[in-house]
Amino acid sequence: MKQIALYGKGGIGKSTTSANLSAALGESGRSVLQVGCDPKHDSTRMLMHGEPMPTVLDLVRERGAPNVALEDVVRTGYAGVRCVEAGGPEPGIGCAGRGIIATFQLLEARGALEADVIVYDVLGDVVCGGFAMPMREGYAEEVYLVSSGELMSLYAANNIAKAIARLAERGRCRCRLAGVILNAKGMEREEGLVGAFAAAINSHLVAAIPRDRSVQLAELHRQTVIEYAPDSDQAEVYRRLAADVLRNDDLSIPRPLSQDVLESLAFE
Amino acid sequence: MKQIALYGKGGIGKSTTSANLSAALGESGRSVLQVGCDPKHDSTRMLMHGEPMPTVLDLVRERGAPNVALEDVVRTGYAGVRCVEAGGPEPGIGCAGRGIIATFQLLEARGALEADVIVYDVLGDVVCGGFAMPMREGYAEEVYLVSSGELMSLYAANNIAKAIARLAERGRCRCRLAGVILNAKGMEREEGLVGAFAAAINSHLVAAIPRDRSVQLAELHRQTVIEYAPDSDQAEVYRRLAADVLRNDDLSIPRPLSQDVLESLAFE
Ligand SMILES: Nc1ncnc2c1ncn2[C@@H]1O[C@H](COP(=O)(O)OP(=O)(O)O)[C@@H](O)[C@H]1O
Ligand SMILES: Nc1ncnc2c1ncn2[C@@H]1O[C@H](COP(=O)(O)OP(=O)(O)O)[C@@H](O)[C@H]1O
Ligand code: SF4
Ligand SMILES: [Mg+2]
Ligand SMILES: [Mg+2]
Repeated sequence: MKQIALYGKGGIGKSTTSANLSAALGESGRSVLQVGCDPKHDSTRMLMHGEPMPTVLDLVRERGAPNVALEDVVRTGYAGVRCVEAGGPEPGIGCAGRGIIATFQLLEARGALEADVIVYDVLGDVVCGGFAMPMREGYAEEVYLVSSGELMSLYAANNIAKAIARLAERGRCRCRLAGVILNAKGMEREEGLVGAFAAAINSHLVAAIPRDRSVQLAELHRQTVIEYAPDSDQAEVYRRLAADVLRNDDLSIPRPLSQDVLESLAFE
Repeated sequence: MKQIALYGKGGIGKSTTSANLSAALGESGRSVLQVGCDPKHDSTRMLMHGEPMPTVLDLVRERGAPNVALEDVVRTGYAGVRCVEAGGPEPGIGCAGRGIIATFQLLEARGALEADVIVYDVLGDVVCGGFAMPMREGYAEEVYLVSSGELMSLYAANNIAKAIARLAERGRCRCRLAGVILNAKGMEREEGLVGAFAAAINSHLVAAIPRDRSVQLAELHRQTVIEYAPDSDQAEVYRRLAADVLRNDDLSIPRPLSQDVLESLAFE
């Protein structure tokens, strides 16, 4: 069983990448569980064709955990991919990561963390509380950082690298950095920049995903690109990513950058 | 004493806007305290001409709160603006909002929350724990949402509106939504869209700040636009914002949007 997590700044393309990765893995015959760990709870939307997903936190709060059955929160979408959304509390109320904690407790208790591949899609703007949990408890052993060339997203990726390094040094988790995925914003020399960043933090660029209109078109139809435009170049990029993820054994403990080094990298 | 908070998605331009607003207020003869409430702790960088700022959380952790003097953490920058950075814990460790909690306790205890205007610059990607504190404890009575026309930043602004509405309904805080500040990304019909969003959440567009190269140029020189290009149009925009903020009495309890309404607004 492979457990991977995609972390990155909000809006950078984690859910789009996760859903297409899961769809490609599903089409290749693997059993996949995608766990949305973002209070936005829209990670699995395109796999579920826009069908509103109940969140674990909402149901646990309404009924109490013992009264939440697995079928209430785990649904099956495109290509047989099983989907679950952690959810989050109302803004301003308690810890935004609480949905993730509730979700892991529930899935563990129901023996639901079983699949050929589990894909955790996790908010990376703050790496604390519940948001650190997919890495900390040894759920996700392989973390992929999703970033563009923008300093803001590299800053977030570098922070996630700090969290991984810290957890690894404490020795209590097997979590490692598996690579950096560029999800392009279309900047000049973006691939060179993100590749340089990946190397600088002791990792490597696993994929360079173009910014492509097919993503928006598929989204309008509430589908992944894999489903909507299976013969497109973009679909092929996601399939290649799935293949690369399956055979990737280049895992490392990251060496996060200082702010100065990060900035000079971004500005040269 | 006016206490205002600028909230918004990470990278949207809160610190740029806050620092220029503070500089304009300082130049107009007001005493200003800018409190950086983002783990990035770079809110006051341009006011401090790039001088590295110690963070309250770092010093409190190193020495213990009783051994942290006000002069250790509050520095005076451009136009006499007093600057302080809350900081945040190492990624992966504890609550990202802890720096803010430590900062408020310290500033309160030292009687430092005194100025004609206090400007809180607060991360808005998650509105929980320490990040909700500037609103909750009645520090900031007027909240400005900083957003572009991108759905991601409107989503974050809408979440902050939810937090304000919730705190207001509990009656224990005087916190109100004071307006929406568009910090342009340069999208088509961006001002119309963000204006429509502001109206929809029972507020109004307070300023439309152009995306402008002077911001980058000033940044390279470690200055605010107010200092670097005082005769530019952009500097004038920030001065007008300062004037508008001082006389703004159009405060409201926001009416946050459902996801569907938000999306149809963003996509029409
Ligand atoms: N490769 C891409 N090309 C074009 N648009 C993209 C691409 N990846 C993501 N997007 C768009 O960016 C937005 C944010 O993506 P999303 O996956 O929801 O981000 P996150 O999950 O990191 O918050 C979505 O509207 C999506 O359509
Ligand atoms: N009006 C603007 N025009 C051009 N660039 C801007 C403008 N506002 C902000 N920026 C740039 O956007 C980046 C993020 O702004 P910042 O104020 O640090 O965001 P935040 O504090 O919300 O994280 C900065 O590099 C800044 O130079
Ligand atoms: S641990 Fe993180 S998510 Fe939870 S309250 Fe603190 S900042 Fe918010
Ligand atoms: Mg997402
Ligand atoms: Mg900032």
